Amino acid sequence: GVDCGADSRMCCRREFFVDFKEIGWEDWIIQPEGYHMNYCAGLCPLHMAGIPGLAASFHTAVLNRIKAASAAAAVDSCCVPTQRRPLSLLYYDRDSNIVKTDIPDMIVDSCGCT
Amino acid sequence: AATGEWCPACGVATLAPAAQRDALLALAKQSILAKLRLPGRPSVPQPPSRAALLTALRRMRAQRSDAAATPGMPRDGLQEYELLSFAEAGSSTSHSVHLHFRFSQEVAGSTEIQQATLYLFWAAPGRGAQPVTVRLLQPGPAGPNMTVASETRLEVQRPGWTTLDIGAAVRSLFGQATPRLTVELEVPEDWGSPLPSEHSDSHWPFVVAQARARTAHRVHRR
Repeated sequence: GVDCGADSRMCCRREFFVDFKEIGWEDWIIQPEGYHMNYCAGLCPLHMAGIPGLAASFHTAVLNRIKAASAAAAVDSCCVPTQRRPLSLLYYDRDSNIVKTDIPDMIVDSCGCT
Repeated sequence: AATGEWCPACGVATLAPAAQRDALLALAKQSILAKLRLPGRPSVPQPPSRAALLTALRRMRAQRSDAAATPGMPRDGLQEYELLSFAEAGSSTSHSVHLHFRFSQEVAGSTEIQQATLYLFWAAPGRGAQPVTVRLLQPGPAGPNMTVASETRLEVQRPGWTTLDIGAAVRSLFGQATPRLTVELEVPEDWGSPLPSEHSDSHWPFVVAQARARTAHRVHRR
């Protein structure tokens, strides 16, 4: 996958960190200190459909260009997460118990076009 | 699922930077609360003492290294939970002590208990073995009267930790509207208080439970 730069237009992963202190949640979430809420953004022209990030092989790109040229589909594909991992949380519930859990698929590691 | 020309991810990009940030923060909060099945952020709790917490975490880690499975890691995609519940002191007499453990309905209603262990630390028991009876009490199905879920007799020889498997009791508790477990300790009259003083000691009683998200019934096809 590709991480977004300042002027990225194509499908990439944009990093976004939610600091629990900043949103006033540090009193009930013990760990971690924040949430890496990365997300996918950017354009997915038709010839990039099915490419897991921009670093796909030359052959895949050529095949997709042929597909695009055939105009089999008229709608652009979507820039979506292709790899995700869980967010581990240690927090106090409302009875002051301590709960540890892994919420699956909460952190986006890479993005690609559908 | 793209509708028309727009992908869901494109919506965020069309907002102004400040609005975009607010939208993402709101989304993050909503997403975390929804995944934890919480209606809102819990109000500021009364956390247990740091010493009690550290001791409990150390003992949890020791128990985990003994077990074959690694809790907390989702197998078969089901979310797993580890719960650490510290006792609240209840009424006591010269020969009995009551401890209460409360579990949140959010977790209790959506998970099933895999394992639960009660940790009790005996303060100086005096000379010789002391007989202790540990009773697990639950609210009865018909009303507030407590019923005995299990009873265990122990001989306490020296100060130290005792662990009791209370999985069955906590499991049945999690199906109830008010998931509250009471532990009654019956001790010899001349022992005094068998437990350390509340919140001032690193040996305060606690329960460690492992739970897993409930699954809807699966339909198998051939």
